[in-house]
Amino acid sequence: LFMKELERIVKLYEAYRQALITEVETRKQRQQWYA
Amino acid sequence: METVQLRNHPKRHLKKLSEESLNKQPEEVFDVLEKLGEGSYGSVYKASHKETSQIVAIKQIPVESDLQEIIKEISIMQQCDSPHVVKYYGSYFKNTDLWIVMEYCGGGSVSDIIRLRKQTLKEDEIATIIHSTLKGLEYLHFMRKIHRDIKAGNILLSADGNAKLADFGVAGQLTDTMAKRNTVIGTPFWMAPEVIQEIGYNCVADIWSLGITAIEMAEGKPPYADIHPMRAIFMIPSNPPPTLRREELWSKEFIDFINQCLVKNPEHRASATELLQHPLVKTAKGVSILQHLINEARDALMKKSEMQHREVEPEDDDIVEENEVDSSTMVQAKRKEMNTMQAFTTMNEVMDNTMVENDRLETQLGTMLINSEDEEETGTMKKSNSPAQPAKPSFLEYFEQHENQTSTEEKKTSSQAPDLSNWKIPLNGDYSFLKDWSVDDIQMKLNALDPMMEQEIEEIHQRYQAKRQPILEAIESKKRRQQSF
Repeated sequence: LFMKELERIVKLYEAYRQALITEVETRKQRQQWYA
Repeated sequence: METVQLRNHPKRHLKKLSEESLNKQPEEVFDVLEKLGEGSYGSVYKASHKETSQIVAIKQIPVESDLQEIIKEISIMQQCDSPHVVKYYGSYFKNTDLWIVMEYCGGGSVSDIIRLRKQTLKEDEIATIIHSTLKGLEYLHFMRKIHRDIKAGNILLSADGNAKLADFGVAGQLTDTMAKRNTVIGTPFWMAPEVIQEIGYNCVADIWSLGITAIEMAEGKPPYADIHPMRAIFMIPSNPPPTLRREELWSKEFIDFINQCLVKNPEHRASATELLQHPLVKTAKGVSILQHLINEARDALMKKSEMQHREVEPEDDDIVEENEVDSSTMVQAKRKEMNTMQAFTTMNEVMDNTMVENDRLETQLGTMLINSEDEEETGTMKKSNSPAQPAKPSFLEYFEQHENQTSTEEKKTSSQAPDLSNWKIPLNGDYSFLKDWSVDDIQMKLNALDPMMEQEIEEIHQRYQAKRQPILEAIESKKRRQQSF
């Protein structure tokens, strides 16, 4: 159960991390395109 | 009952401590010479056995520590008799400490050698170390024991260069009724996929760890060492087996050896006996090629100690005394000595075959213990957290140490960091609100993600611990009544 709970949290954070990274990348690309 | 087993050679060798010796005060039997380092749950000292003049290592552990762990370590060492497993001579209770007397390994650990020389190992050196490590593993596995924490920090070298397995704090015993264990234990980066997945594992889990250790010796750190261990433990089972970063630098035998160890399916992974027949191991050179490593590490250690001694040597003697008693600098200096038993391995950034010391990038790679085995039907090996020290498994200590290490860095940016107590990550997967944030905001949230995750994990752990505690306490008190050394 403890491991399952850990896995759930890590996956949740992983998805959020990916979303944050993607957003930063998108902004960078957009900036480059405008430049 | 232990008996005197002193060989009648001109130079007598200590094999076990006699009943008579064990009934004396330890200071009457040993001269404690110097502190070697901090172990996983206490300090380790170098000492001389007065009767035989043999040098031994003494681990001093506060009795309030997790006694079950210690009893397990003693029990495993006691049952082993191999030149490739650190020997156990006996134990004493002294005031509030338990003294465990064991074999002294003059070469220090392989990770100490790498760290002190600031250089990773060459292929022939690695092959020689692997050769004797495999002999130790073959013996251990033959005895139906799993080490569960094989890494360079737990492979010690004798003064002549023979590798010996050490630190059995998390080792386990396989029995016929329990051929596969399912407890997540070990050090995250060295852990086999099946151990992480809790699908049951056996002796070949150590072989995976040996493969990771081979990479560690070659590159200075294990794969994924740069990423958060909690992320790593979910990447190890899902990613293909790790490989050397630059395979072109290594022989095909070495690459193949690592491939043989790092087979994800444990049923297809080679055993220690099989790997002893591998060309890399068969053609390994003698231990004499390790002598220069041991000497260089010893010189580096002496130089370091001298420098540290000079740094802390003030003009006034009174201040020296003050430092010795109260200064963490002194403890730190000692920690850098060759630990006979150590809990954490410090790795530095590696460039090819040369290690560049970079304190900022240091990673403390500690042993991880997730599920404690509360009760097993065999009763041979049980794992529980002592009621005296209930709350923290090693992986949480890892987080704390890691945080402490980077705290200076983090403090610099803490004024900008988001308030973790009020900020939660979205559970519904809708991240559209990110569009309203600035890049700086997003970057800040990214930086704060790992500490947040650790905090949540700690909270969950506390919750589970609170539920388990009464059961553990009952088991503990029952076991304490039964245990005797």
